[in-house]
Amino acid sequence: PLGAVPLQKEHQSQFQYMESAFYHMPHPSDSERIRPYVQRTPYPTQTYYIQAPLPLSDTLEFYQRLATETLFFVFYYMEGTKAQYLAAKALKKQSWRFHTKYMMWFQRHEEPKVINEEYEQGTYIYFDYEKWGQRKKEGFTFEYKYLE
Amino acid sequence: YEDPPGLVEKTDFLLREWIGIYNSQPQGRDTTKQFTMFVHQMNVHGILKTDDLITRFFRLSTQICVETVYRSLTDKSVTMNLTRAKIYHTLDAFVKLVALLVKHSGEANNTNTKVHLLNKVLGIVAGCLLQDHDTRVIDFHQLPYQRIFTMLFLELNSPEPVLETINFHVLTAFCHTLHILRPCKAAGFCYAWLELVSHRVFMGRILATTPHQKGWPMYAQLLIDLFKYLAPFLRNAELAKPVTMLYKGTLRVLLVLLHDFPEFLCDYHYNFCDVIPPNCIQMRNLILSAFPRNMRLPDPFTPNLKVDMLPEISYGPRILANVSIMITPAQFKKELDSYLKARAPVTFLSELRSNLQVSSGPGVHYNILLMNALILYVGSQAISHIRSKGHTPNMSTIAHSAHMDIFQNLAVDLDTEGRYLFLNAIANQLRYPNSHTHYFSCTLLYLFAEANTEAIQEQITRVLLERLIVNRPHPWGLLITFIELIKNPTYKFWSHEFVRCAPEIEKLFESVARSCM
Amino acid sequence: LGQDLTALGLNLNSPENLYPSFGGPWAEFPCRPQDIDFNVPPEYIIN
Repeated sequence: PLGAVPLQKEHQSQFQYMESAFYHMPHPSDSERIRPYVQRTPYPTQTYYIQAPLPLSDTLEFYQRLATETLFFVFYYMEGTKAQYLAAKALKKQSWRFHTKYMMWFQRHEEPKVINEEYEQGTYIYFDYEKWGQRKKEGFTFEYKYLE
Repeated sequence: YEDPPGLVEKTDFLLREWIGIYNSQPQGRDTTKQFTMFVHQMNVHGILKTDDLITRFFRLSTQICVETVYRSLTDKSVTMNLTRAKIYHTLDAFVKLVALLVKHSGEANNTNTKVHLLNKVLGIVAGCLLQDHDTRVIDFHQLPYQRIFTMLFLELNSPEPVLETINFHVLTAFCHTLHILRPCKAAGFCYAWLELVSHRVFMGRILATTPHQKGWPMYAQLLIDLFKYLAPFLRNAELAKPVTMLYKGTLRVLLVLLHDFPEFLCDYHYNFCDVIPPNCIQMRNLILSAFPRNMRLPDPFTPNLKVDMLPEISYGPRILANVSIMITPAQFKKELDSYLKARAPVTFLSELRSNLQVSSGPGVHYNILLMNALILYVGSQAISHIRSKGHTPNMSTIAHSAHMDIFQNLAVDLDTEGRYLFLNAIANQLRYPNSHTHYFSCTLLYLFAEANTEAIQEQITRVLLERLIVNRPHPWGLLITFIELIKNPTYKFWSHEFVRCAPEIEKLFESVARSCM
Repeated sequence: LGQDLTALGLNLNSPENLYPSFGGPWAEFPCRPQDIDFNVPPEYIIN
């Protein structure tokens, strides 16, 4: 039963400001730190493409099901984010270990020939982010001071 | 005014110098070393000599950054993504400089100088925004200011010991700034404003990590600022696209609060309902539906649910509004208290309506804030009064009392508009199981049963029904009250003419009844 | 009758809090993990 309350002059002026702002709404990336590669910039893809993040795609279980290459992509192209953190955790679950000097992930190819307090030595697989591929390294010394 | 000669050029030079330094660093690298050298340069140029010069430096830097953004935005030769990247690099460098100056100003443990400098900078940026907003009018653009505020907040909330010690001051400074920039004051900034207020880091800090809910009152104030701005547009349901955008954004934020911080909505429901227009049914329902996370709500559709036997019913909800002082003028409050005490003089009742009426502005004939305060105050007093006699509120103990005299008088004496507001004030207390929900549920049913005209009964039904037919969520107290009304034969609900006043109404009642049964 | 609040892009049945990945008042869905700053070990900041 409440009658309409006509907008006052100040409301009309406010509406004018709001309406002009409506035509340049904040952009998602305006609220995010600059990302080296993957900004938060929605792009109008075909509506039949998946538009929303997959359910539970921000869980470790989801990352553990991703291919190793994908985890490396996430790790090197989404640094400083929760995605990088999850990718690193998933890699560790697959016995990859991060070498902080070479900034590469290593995995034992076989039991190391030498293991002592400072290092272990043997044959490893590592992911070379410059050549973007896995390589085998024999006789490599993994100094524990570089183990993350 | 009267910037010393050459200061603008100096500032421009230093700012460009710093932007170059900052952007030559890999993203996220520590820039403390470069900063130390740059501060030396600022000293050489005399910028840090006096408070006044520092202030001018920040204002001029802000203006230079903002001008750079406006120029970039008008440059159509590059894509918007590239424009944005360029703008971010400029603004983020300025923000980093500010953050480092705040962090390193004064001794490490001297929070005052840091907080003082932060408040100064925020005030300067806010002042530039308001001036820009009023100068450019529809050409105003939120981007530079939103970016500066957002990035500065993120910088000052980095997990560093020196910042943790001043974090509550930082939050307070930002809340003050956002209150100064509330949508009523800078409508062109309203979308960016809501983006800032609802930023995940801002919400997390203010509502979750700040201990003892110290940030809650500030956050509530910002939401009240938002509701006050939206109210005139929502009140007339004039949902032009720009309003709908802001309204839906508000709903999203409220949904996050309902899901993550329901106790916050419980605590401030009264304050929010005071500023949300009465016709904003769903948004108000959303707030009234909040209940403490440790509470398990009994299914309102449970057959023969004994509400008064629920343990929670004996506890009062936390009401942070000081309702008592909202009852003005003092003389009226005095007469009210003496009537509640002595159930006299009877003239108090006959003058009640005029105390609630305001000058007949268009569509505004009643003092809604006073109405809400009166209802909650009298109801709270009633509960205490009943308990003081060793009883608990129920359909008989609430009757024949000064408190119920007031409610029945209002039900009979007010006109349709006034009674609608009166019944709304009662319905706004129908929330999760607590003593207020129970008392006001009984009161509404009692008023229905004792009504001397069918119009009152119809209006009580309307007030409940309009809250039930909107999309979810529905407050628990609303559901149990309506179910009781339609199920309990005492109220002879289905025998009333208005239940069949139109075929679609009849169908509506039956469908609601079916869902309730 | 108001909005369908379940269609605003928020997972209201989530057992986790929504605010840490809240995409903002205009976002149709939550932030993705790559949108959310995380305090990763400094060694991970490779670029």
